[in-house]
Amino acid sequence: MARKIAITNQKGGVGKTTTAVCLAAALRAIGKRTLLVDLDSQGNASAAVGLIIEDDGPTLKDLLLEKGVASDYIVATGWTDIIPSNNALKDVEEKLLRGQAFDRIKTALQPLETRYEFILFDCPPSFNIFTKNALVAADEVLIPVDSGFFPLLGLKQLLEEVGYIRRGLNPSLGLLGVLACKFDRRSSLSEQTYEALKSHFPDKLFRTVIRVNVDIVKAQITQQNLFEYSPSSKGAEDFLALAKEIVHG
Amino acid sequence: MARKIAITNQKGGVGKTTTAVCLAAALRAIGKRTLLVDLDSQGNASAAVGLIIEDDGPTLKDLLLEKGVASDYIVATGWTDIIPSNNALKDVEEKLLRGQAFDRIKTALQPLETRYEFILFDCPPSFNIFTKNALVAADEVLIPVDSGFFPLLGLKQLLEEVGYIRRGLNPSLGLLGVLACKFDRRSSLSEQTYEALKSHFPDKLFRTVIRVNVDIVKAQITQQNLFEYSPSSKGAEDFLALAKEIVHG
Ligand SMILES: Nc1ncnc2c1ncn2[C@@H]1O[C@H](COP(=O)(O)OP(=O)(O)OP(=O)(O)O)[C@@H](O)[C@H]1O
Ligand SMILES: Nc1ncnc2c1ncn2[C@@H]1O[C@H](COP(=O)(O)OP(=O)(O)OP(=O)(O)O)[C@@H](O)[C@H]1O
Ligand SMILES: [Mg+2]
Ligand SMILES: [Mg+2]
Repeated sequence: MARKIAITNQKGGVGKTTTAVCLAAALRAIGKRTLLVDLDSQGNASAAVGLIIEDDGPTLKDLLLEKGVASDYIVATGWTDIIPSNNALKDVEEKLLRGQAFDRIKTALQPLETRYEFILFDCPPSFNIFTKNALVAADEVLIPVDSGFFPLLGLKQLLEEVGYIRRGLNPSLGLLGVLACKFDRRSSLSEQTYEALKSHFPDKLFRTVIRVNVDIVKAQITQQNLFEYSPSSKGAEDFLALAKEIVHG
Repeated sequence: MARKIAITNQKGGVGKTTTAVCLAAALRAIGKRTLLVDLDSQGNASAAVGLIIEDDGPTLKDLLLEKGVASDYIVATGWTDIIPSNNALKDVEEKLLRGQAFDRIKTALQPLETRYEFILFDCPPSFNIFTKNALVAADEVLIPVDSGFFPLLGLKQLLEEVGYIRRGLNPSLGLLGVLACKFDRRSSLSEQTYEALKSHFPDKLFRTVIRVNVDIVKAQITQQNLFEYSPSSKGAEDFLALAKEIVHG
């Protein structure tokens, strides 16, 4: 059975996509069969793995409209399997909302449960129908947090939302952990944020911290796998440590 | 007549709220009467000016439901006037969407046009009904952009969305400019991003660049006005320069 992890935080720019893509690559590097699902109409996870799809190409949008099966939409890029998205995803939001269709992803991915060991969902920066679909389909939630005031502010709302989904649509949904991202050892701000997270989530804060690292961004610009682009970078080191912490606990 | 500026970018974490709040403070510092409108259910702009409102307090949500008039909802904080928001804003999204209510903000703010010289809209990281309301109410769009791959990727979609609103609901909507945020002179990435923006927007890229500056974040943590917290900081300098560039061209 695949471990299904929703990577979510409604605060924008905290490192959701970076975590989803780099963790998928790190899990692959330690031999775990991993599928990435891009649930954001920005299509950043898809672009990061080299897939910038024209508006009418086959994407998650079609799967959500129940056209065909999930395996029809899997693209095997050189370094990760992905069900990609693009801006056309926005077009189905109202329809899914009207139909209260919260379990489309869960149902569509069920046949893939034995094919993968991990399925990672990259969520958009809002509690929209796509994030809710991911929270209904997932078993675990991973919350990336950046340093500063606003990222901490939104955690209460985020946990309320997760609790709401757990009580109603997905009783088995648990918090895998909170991940400190873009951590800068030189800045007191990062230390302060980490300490604040430690006191709020004493047993749910990952020991692994993702340090700020320009190689991560350069790998994204060249749409390359961080582990090929710069295997000895701080980013590669940190995401490998994260993958091992998730696999071995 | 107030200049109404929508500060928007669906890419998360690029600096929308920071720009809205610091620009409001900078405009006030040069004597311009300014109103800030928080259109994000995260309520970050409201929190930054010291207003973390309990769920049932008076916020933009009630104004959108056409309860009372705009002036009922204005809070005069020590350093800016604001119509605040909180998480309850999410509760009206479906209702406004069903009613295709794109001009609620425009209509509600009309009586304030002579009372302010600038009205700034802080938008959420998505093209939802609140961003659309801001684009219908505004005359000008200011687009903050952070360095890296994903922030540049989304600009095409953003300009398409602005064009769509201009053709249909708001023919007078224009692009005020693109603003380079979190600029780090030590990093080649910032230079590369700036050059890319310059070639795409030769006459719409602000001369002013907002440099990365920890005082900006520390002022947010203490919910203070950057111009009081650290008047000689790089952040205060840059936002003052931005305000002057917007006022004088
Ligand atoms: N550890 C890091 N070091 C340096 N830059 C990083 C790091 N993590 C993320 N970034 C950069 O920060 C920006 C935001 O990250 P990312 O886009 O992954 O966040 P997100 O939460 O997915 O954003 P959104 O809310 O728009 O979906 C990106 O430009 C990314 O390249
Ligand atoms: N010039 C700057 N220097 C340092 N930090 C900055 C700067 N501008 C913004 N930040 C920090 O970057 C983070 C993102 O900025 P901000 O929240 O303003 O972006 P946003 O676009 O409003 O995000 P969202 O998409 O969630 O609405 C915040 O934690 C903020 O403190
Ligand atoms: Mg993302
Ligand atoms: Mg914001």
